[in-house]
Amino acid sequence: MNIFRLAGDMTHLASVLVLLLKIHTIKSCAGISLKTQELYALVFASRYLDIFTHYVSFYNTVMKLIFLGSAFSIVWYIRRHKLVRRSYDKDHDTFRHYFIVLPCLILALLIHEKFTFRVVMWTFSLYLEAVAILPQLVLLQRTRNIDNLTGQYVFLLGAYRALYILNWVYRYFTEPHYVHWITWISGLIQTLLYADFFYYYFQSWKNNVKLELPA
Amino acid sequence: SEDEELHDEL
Repeated sequence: MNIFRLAGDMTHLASVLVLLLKIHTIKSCAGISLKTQELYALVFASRYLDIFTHYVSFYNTVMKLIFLGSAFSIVWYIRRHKLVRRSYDKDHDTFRHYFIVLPCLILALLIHEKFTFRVVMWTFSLYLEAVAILPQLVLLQRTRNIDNLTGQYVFLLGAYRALYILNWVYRYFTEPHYVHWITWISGLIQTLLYADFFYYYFQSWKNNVKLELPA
Repeated sequence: SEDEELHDEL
């Protein structure tokens, strides 16, 4: 564990807590894409299959349980909770996310480090996570007034993977043979997808104006 | 092993 990875995990945890705070306290999911939440639930389900068979550390197990539990409860809230579901903008959350699941699965079957069920599913989760934010970014372009919590949620979610890139750089220089191109390229693409969001988020913060993404 | 090293991250 290094400071970049810990900072990344804490940033990821913070993004989940911000979203849960928004949904649980003000019972609203305005501006939040259910499709991105469903994709993330699938990311964690396919990445943490070995949560009980491959013990890494107490920290690792606890964090996996938090990410799994929060992802599925957020999907449940938006789908089932009578108050929350009312604020779900289903007319604008129209990204056909099923069309990105299959290509990620096929790509994982073609490009992976080892052809075992565990590694292929893990690789699938990496490819899927790289594009999981797309429905959310599309929805933000269609959402007029993005509230602060939603903006913070997306920012933290993007920032966590950027910190993971620093972690990979650190591990590359400190651990011999630590080379994982699939992880690195997926993580880089994932972070680059946030580039214009980061730009507009920074502009809104600097000029102290409402966050708006041009359509 | 390679596997463990990969999967020690979240």
